[in-house]
Amino acid sequence: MAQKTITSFFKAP
Amino acid sequence: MFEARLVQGALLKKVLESIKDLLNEATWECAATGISLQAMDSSHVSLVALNLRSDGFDKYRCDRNVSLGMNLTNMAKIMKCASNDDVITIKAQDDADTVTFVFETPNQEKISDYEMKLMNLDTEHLGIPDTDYSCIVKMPSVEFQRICRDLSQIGDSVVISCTKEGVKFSAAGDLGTGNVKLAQNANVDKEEEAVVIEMQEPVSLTFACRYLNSFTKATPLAPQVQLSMSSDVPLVVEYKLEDMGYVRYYLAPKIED
Repeated sequence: MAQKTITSFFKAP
Repeated sequence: MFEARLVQGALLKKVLESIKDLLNEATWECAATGISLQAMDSSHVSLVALNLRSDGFDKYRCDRNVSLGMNLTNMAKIMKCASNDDVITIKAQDDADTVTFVFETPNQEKISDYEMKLMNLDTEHLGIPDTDYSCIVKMPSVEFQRICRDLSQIGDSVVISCTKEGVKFSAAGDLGTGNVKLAQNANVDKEEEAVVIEMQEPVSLTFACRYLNSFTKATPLAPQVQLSMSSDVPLVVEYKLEDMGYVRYYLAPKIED
């Protein structure tokens, strides 16, 4: 399985 | 001028313990409404967001917003110098390059102050979208800690599966497999022992044990923990601080290659 990162869900405004 | 005084200083020590595993450094954003912090771990897999409301402090003054960038390892060294029953005050001048921690014994007979250098951290604040989660599980925080610890003996990942009947935690590895099922149980003597599930639709998600175990460092902060899950979005693990705010952790799921 591959680990996703938080930045692929939450973006800097 | 920023000044925040907390009679229950142990709370601040516990908050720091709950984040220092994941974060080497972070910026404490101080405003009139309170102190907040948002930071990702160095791998950008998890995110910590905490809030300590100003009305939860015994004295709180914040004339203008200040950002206090701190090395959390160093802050933890200083916090270790405070006893659990000490009153803790955090002070900083506007535009200061240091922060001062004052520890007072309850009888005021011993007063210690420690000044720590601040850091200029280039932190990006991420927007966390409002989400209607498919499943929200509330359970004893000690139970969650125990399950994460036990299953990390079995494998690197935990699958959390939630239906309206209960929540199941599963791990698999070279030695075999392990499953822990908790049934919904709201009829308990003590509210903090309840397992409560609010489910819109069932979910099953996979997460790295390592991060879940780090999150459980917050266990001393709250008797209950809340897990919020939806398919293909980060898990939220929330510890509510009584009359004060919260520590929330977000963890990106693992997905099929």
